[in-house]
Amino acid sequence: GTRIIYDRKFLMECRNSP
Amino acid sequence: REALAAEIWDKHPLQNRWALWFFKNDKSKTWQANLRLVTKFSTAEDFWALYSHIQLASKLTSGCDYSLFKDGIEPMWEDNRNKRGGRWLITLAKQQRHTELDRFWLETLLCLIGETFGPYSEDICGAVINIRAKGDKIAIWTREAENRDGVTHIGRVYKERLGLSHKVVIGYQAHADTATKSGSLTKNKFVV
Repeated sequence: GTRIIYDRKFLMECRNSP
Repeated sequence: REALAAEIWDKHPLQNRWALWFFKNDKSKTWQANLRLVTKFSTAEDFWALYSHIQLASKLTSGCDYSLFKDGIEPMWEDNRNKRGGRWLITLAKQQRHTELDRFWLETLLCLIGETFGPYSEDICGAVINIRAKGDKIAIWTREAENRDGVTHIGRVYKERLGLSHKVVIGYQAHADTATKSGSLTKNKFVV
């Protein structure tokens, strides 16, 4: 199946989202 | 019910559910009694909520460890999904606790939860950070030491993500060799 891959940039953006 | 749905759908699910463990060295207790499961998470947002809530690794006292493992794998060699595996080991000099330790550990966590190693992310079991007076250590654990392609791919990508120079060599050690070592050094099965 598909694998959920998040790059560093995306994960860092999740940190800052409200 | 709508609020619950919003909460679920606004979060970004991870490929795996992860468990954070904390080890605090208390010599009056057994090794296993000193190991505690902190919590589990399975979204990017829940990871950050946890990360911002706990102490930075550099603030822990000597003898403590954090471990992040896939749900269902215990952070010890004896677990069936670890025992044939090994670890890419990063050993830090004492002064790096104040300069690089927290950055390296966060980068390690992001590599794991983001499934940075592509198809070889299947080989990942978890990661461990040991806070020690003589020098801190960070390691990524994989499940099968004989899987040369997967192990070396993971090592190359990991080294690049940490921003280590080409001159720095990191080694992969099989848990079986670490468990039966006679001296203080375990031989490297692979290096990158």
